[in-house]
Amino acid sequence: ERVFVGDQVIRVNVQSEEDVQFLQALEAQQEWELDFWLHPVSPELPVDIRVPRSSLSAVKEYLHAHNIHFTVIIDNLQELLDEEKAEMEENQM
Amino acid sequence: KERSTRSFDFGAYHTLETIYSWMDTLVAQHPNLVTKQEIGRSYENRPMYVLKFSTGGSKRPAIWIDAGIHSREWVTQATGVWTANKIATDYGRDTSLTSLLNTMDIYMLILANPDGYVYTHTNNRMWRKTRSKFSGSVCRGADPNRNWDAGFGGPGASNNPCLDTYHGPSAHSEIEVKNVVNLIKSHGNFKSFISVHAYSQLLMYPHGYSCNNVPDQPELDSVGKAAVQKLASLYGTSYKVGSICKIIYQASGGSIDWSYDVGIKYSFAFELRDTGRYGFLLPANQIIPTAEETWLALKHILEYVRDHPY
Repeated sequence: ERVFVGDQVIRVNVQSEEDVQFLQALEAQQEWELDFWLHPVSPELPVDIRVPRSSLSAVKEYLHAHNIHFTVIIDNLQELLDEEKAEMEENQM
Repeated sequence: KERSTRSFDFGAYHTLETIYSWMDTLVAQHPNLVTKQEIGRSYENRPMYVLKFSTGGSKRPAIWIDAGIHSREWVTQATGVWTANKIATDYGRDTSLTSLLNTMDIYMLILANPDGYVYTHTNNRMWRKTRSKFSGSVCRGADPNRNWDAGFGGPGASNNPCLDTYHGPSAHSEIEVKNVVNLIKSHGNFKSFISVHAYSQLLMYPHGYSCNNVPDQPELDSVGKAAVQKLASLYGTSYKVGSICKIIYQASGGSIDWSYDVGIKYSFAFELRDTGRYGFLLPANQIIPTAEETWLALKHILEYVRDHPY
């Protein structure tokens, strides 16, 4: 199984059209292998991004550099997946 | 095996095999209302089953509901299971639903992307697309909600097979999409088409490929707003209502754009709830509250469709 150890999901509460544009540029950045759960479209909607562990520091630097505020909503995705899997196995039993 | 729908845990996530097996149980317990029909096979040759709720007649006006076209949106498949059980058990008890089923049929496709769903259980919980292969690319899968013949290949879809919004080589190239198209077209009397996604609390209507209003926009908007008011009455979950293009983003090749353009006026797409902290990893204890509130909105749409024949 693919594992997501250390991957984080961050939420950006978009403030302006300028933020949207910086996030859209981030979306086009394929080498960081970002998984946009909610895409940057307008200042009215938040953006959720799953960031692989290997890209975390680069992405956070990018966001800080453009003064884009974010919060970490899932600190370690694999921990949640492990909990989900354990719960499913328990239910199955 | 689950021996009875009563012992089935609707508040848990299940594998494809368990859900398919549960369908047989549902059919066995409601033989005069529910049938399981195979509408075709997936790319990896898994059967695709619809549950048909019908009290008789031939090609009655019908309502289509699909869930889980994006496989990682697990709360949608789980909500589909709960909803199917709700329809079966409320028939004969709930006057409004009973009157609806006495004149119309409901078709439910709970696992619209079976290969993707299995893949989320076995390999990659974050998988969204189908699992088809394309010559010339190492990447697999097309986004089945960019693959419909509605503005196919336009804005908001990617031509890169390695991206999550890859539209596929041609419209209806994905067999999972083609199977649904074939059923809807051969039936010819669907009056409503509802796709269920997660997450972000939205109720949308066409179009996604264009930001111009559709001719029925005022009516769809008003039905949608009334539906989400009912939804919010249970737990206060707040939904936005609008066209796909205007409330999220321009996206071409979507299912409800296709259904609307082939003449199914009451076409809607749901994005179910998130608690704001989990995204696609919504804890299982949220399944039943999500399904319960969604049912209120769904029922409003179903009743409206019943009361406004066209």
